[in-house]
Amino acid sequence: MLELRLVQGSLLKKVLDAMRELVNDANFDCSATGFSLQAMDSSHVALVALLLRSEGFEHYRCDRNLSMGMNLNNMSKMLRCAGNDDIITIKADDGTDSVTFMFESPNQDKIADFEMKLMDIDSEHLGIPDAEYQAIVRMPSSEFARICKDLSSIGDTVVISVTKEGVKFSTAGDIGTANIVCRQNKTVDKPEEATIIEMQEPVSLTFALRYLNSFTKATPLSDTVTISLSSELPVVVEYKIAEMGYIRYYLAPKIEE
Amino acid sequence: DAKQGNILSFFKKI
Repeated sequence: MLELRLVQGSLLKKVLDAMRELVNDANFDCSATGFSLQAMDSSHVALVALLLRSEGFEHYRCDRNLSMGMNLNNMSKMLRCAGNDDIITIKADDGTDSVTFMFESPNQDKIADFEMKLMDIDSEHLGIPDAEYQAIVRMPSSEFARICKDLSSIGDTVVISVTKEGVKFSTAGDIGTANIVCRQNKTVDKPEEATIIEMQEPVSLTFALRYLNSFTKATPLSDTVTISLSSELPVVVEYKIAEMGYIRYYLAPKIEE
Repeated sequence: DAKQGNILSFFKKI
């Protein structure tokens, strides 16, 4: 028996919007720790890892570990029927092939339940080793989204370089080139507007902008984004989900032949 | 031209 009650139901809608461009079908894993997911895009270039910790739910009952295969577009279709202020409860019985999403309006005058068929998904779980990153950049998530969007109108790939001067995003295309440098800036009114660069050593890596633009669909989940870079490793783009967990995207770099 | 890397060459299946 599984029953997860999330008062801030809109958060689940945002989580789905943050993943469904990248991944079609995925297994949601439910355990005492929380509600989690790990999935790669179809070309195995990017990986998304989601964790919503059990403590973040108003009610969390998961009698035994359960893996539920869902089509993210279908799940999103159902969640879009929930009001933004609705409380969402996810329910599943042991051994059934469906999951129920229950939506309750804040004053309890409307209660809806949507039952969705589950799928058998053959997914591979990957071990992500802890790594020391050469550079970690924290910046406003809206600024990162703007940079990725702007650069993708010029080129297909971005070189992200971190030096003691700051973090530089560069691209080149048929019509020309573009460079955007963000310097460390801690002297802001609000901490979420700061750009903070922790650099052990300079690093420069090339990535496909198409994937980074997909990652920025998570912008509504967090005011800030953390970008962790090391040569020879996928970049980690992390959006913290307040009081609940995170959504992390890993993107394999482009490698010079 | 740079070649696109693959996640499976960095992270192993468990």
